[in-house]
Amino acid sequence: QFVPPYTEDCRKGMYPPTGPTFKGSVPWYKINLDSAPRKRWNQLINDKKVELTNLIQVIKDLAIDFFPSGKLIELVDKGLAPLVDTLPSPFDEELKGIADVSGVPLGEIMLFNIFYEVFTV
Amino acid sequence: CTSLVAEDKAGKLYHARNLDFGLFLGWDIKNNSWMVPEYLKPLTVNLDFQRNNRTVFKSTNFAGYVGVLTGMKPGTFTLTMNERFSIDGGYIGIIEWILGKRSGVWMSFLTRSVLENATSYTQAKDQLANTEMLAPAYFILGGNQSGEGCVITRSRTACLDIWELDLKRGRWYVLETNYDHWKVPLFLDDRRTPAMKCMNLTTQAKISLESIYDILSTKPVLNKLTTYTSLMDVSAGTIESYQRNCPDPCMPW
Repeated sequence: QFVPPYTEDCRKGMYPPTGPTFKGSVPWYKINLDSAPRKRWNQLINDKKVELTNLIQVIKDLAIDFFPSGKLIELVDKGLAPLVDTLPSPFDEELKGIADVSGVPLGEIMLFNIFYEVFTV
Repeated sequence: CTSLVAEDKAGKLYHARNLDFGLFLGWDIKNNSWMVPEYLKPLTVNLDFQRNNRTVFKSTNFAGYVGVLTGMKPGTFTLTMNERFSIDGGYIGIIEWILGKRSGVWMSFLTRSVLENATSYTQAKDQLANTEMLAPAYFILGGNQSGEGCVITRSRTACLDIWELDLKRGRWYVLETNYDHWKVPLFLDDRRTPAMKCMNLTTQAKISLESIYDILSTKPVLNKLTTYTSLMDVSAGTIESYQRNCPDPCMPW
């Protein structure tokens, strides 16, 4: 139907994925749990740091829309970063490793990783 | 999000999900879509977590996110997580955490730990049902034996319900969106009814990864928030994920 909720007949023949509802396949990466937590994400983050930075930027732009003073971002950068040390191992070191390689501030990587809990706000 | 676990006539189990995210986080007028999902899609990756060069578990993640929302321990169990809304939500957990009460576990770190450490469907179910959390959630868990499939409805501190497959009573699948399964979903966001209609039309005899992909491609189960679709076959140990688009007309959620 062409009015919300735009329901349609149950689709058939969509697999293998092609056409307008298929945006792209998903690449594979290995994460070696024997390597140090701080290093195990390096290859992936090196490959994806541009996309990660773009995502973080779009969320920061949204934050600026709501809080033009930039105080919220400052709060994230200064307030969330120290919370990383309260996380259980190996998550604390993994987030630091991701911040190291991506160049994204640690507080913002923390926000990304606890966004589920934050989103309820 | 929409997650399901289904058992076919031969007792084979399938677990699949649409990962929807980014509601109200900025609308892109030019492209008629939410902004955040468009930045999450290119970050979607499949991960093979290994120890001693052997697979411990696999998952579909957003690069930079170390927890797990979609994962599988090959030959053992599959796990997805859908958001659950509650006034007693994650923000309370965060305030408690900041004030020093740290007995709860962050949702995606719990799922990651379960996939890393649990060695059976039963053990995984027990850990997901009984570990105190910072935020409420739905955990959708599939096993590798007939009948092993359930939706665990969690508050931050308790397990409210475990809804299991029950083939004797004709419950050959369990399906969860973002509302308690014993309640009517919000009338503005009923993806459950169209999804279950398509599951019932497909029937247990014809359920497969292909037909499940069809169901997860049907609007409004597929919507503007859908970033990827994952299909998991626990006995084959395969997880395949695809970035999605929802061409207009399409529901914003």
